[in-house]
Amino acid sequence: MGRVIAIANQKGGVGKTTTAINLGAALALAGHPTLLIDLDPQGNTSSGVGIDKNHVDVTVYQCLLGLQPAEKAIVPTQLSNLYLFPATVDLIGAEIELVFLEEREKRLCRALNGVHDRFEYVLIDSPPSLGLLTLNALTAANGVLIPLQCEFFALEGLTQLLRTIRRIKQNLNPDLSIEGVLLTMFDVRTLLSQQVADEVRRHFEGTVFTTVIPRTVRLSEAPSHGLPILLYDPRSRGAQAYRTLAEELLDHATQG
Amino acid sequence: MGRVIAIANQKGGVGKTTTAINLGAALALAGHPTLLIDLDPQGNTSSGVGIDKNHVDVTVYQCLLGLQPAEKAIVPTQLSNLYLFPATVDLIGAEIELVFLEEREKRLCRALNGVHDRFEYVLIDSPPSLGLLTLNALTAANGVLIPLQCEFFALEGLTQLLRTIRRIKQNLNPDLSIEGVLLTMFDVRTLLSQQVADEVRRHFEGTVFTTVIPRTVRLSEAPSHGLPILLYDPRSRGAQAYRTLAEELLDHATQG
Ligand SMILES: Nc1ncnc2c1ncn2[C@@H]1O[C@H](COP(=O)(O)OP(=O)(O)OP(=O)(O)O)[C@@H](O)[C@H]1O
Ligand SMILES: Nc1ncnc2c1ncn2[C@@H]1O[C@H](COP(=O)(O)OP(=O)(O)OP(=O)(O)O)[C@@H](O)[C@H]1O
Ligand SMILES: [Mg+2]
Ligand SMILES: [Mg+2]
Repeated sequence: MGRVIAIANQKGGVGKTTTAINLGAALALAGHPTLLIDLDPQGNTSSGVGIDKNHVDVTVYQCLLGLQPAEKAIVPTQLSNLYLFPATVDLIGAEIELVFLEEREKRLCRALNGVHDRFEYVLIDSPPSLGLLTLNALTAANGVLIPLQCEFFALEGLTQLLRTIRRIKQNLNPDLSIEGVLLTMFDVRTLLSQQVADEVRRHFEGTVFTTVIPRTVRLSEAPSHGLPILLYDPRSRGAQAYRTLAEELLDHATQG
Repeated sequence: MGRVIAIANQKGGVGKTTTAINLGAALALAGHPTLLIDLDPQGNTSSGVGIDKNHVDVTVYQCLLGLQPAEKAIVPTQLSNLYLFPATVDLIGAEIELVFLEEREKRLCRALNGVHDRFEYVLIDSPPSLGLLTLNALTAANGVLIPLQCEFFALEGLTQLLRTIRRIKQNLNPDLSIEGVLLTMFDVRTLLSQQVADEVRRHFEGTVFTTVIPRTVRLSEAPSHGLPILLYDPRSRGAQAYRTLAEELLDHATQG
């Protein structure tokens, strides 16, 4: 039974999609069958791994509404151990439509039943909000990985996010735990990055990944080629950082 | 009667808040009374201008639900011509609660009745989604300013955003027009920035602001001091860029 990890933070542009794609690729290249779920209507994870969203048969949206089984929605990617549950534009309407459904927070959890036996890891890329799509991700997950950009505004939303995680854990998903806080876009040249990193490590002692993702141009170029950084530029600092993150995550699992 | 401009893009982290704060400050310093409305539950605009969100009497949320008049929610900032309609955590619940209200997209428009006569410009900072809060901003606005980060993923969401703007214009707000697309976080050292900028100018001929906001560390440092860049470092490239943007906006208005 695979470990389901929601990659979530309602602050926008902090590296959720970049982490989903590249951590997923690193786990797959290390031999662990991994499923990426794109729960963001923008579908950046889908295009970041080179999938054409206009030629998708069954979408996450149809599975959330129970119209199609999840197996039918899963497509292969360029990496043999990496699969994708693609998002499409119809997901935009889902936030409002889900409000009226029964067990609206558990739709993803139900859709995944039976699917996660095929994978060792399932990574869910969520949209930048605390709406019903992100609540579905948190309800279906065993752990939450919180990417945190090393900038001032990124600190602000953390309390709200942690409060939401606690609420989901109490009411909907007692299994939910924090996998860790991941510092992203760390810029060695600025004092601000160091200050934010120090503050986060002080507040979240013990839950911050040792691996820090540096701000590098190669990471922001890779998606325009539809490739994870590990295929686009395997020797880059970005690729190395995500490999190290995958190793750290695998260590967590063995320590239990 | 002031001009109401929604600053919107569902892609996260593209510079919506940074543009609201600093364009607002530049307009205010040029002598134009300006109101900033923080419609994002994260409340980054509020803290970016140094307002303590825990000591706010009346919030945007109460005004959206019609519980309080907007005049009571408006607070002064460090700049004499710049005022703020602060956001607070209770705004998180608004997205779901608004779904059940009548005229749910027009709540902000109604709350602003009579308020915008006091201001020449009203800038609305929206959250990174196309949910009911952003729809309220688009329904209350005369124009939409679209900040666009010069990166690959930022291009992806544009078609969805333009489709939503067209829908609002047809069904809810015939006045709505595109004020312009603003290129942000432009990094002269990378090819990617130049490629994205060229592609945007080709697609959106005539609606892209001539002013381009450069990626500068000073811009990301300013909010940690609760100050717009024009007060934090008035001679910086970021301050100069937002002054030029304000002039360009004012020119638009005189040309009509
Ligand atoms: N470490 C990094 N170095 C440089 N650029 C990065 C890095 N991580 C992400 N980026 C770029 O920064 C932008 C934001 O990252 P990304 O889209 O992954 O964030 P997100 O949290 O998924 O955004 P959203 O909130 O819109 O879903 C993207 O253009 C991405 O390519
Ligand atoms: N031109 C710039 N140069 C450098 N950093 C910038 C620039 N503009 C914004 N930033 C920083 O980038 C981050 C994202 O910007 P900002 O928060 O304004 O975007 P946003 O679109 O409002 O994000 P969200 O989608 O979460 O509301 C912030 O940490 C901000 O300080
Ligand atoms: Mg994303
Ligand atoms: Mg913002």
